Amino acid sequence: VSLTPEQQRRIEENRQRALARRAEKLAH
Amino acid sequence: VNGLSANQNQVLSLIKSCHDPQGISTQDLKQKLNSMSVAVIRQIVDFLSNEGHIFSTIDEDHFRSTDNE
Repeated sequence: VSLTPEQQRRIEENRQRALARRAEKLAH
Repeated sequence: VNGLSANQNQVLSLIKSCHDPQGISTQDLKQKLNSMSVAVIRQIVDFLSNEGHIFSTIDEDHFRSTDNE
């Protein structure tokens, strides 16, 4: 399955948000 | 060890083991976790997402792990 550039962009955004959430949870 | 329940760890390791760019779907998870209901899987996926372990990809039904790359 190949993703469109728009899908790749959205996935990367979601990944960055999740990483930020993870870091925030670990900091508490 | 990581503060997750056995069920949560099982779901997380399945999501981690998938390396497709679009991730793994709830339906695929259900097929591999016959003992778990879709409702329970969705609950776990919500929790893992909220904790930042996983994130949705092409839609709200496909997931990837934040720490498998």
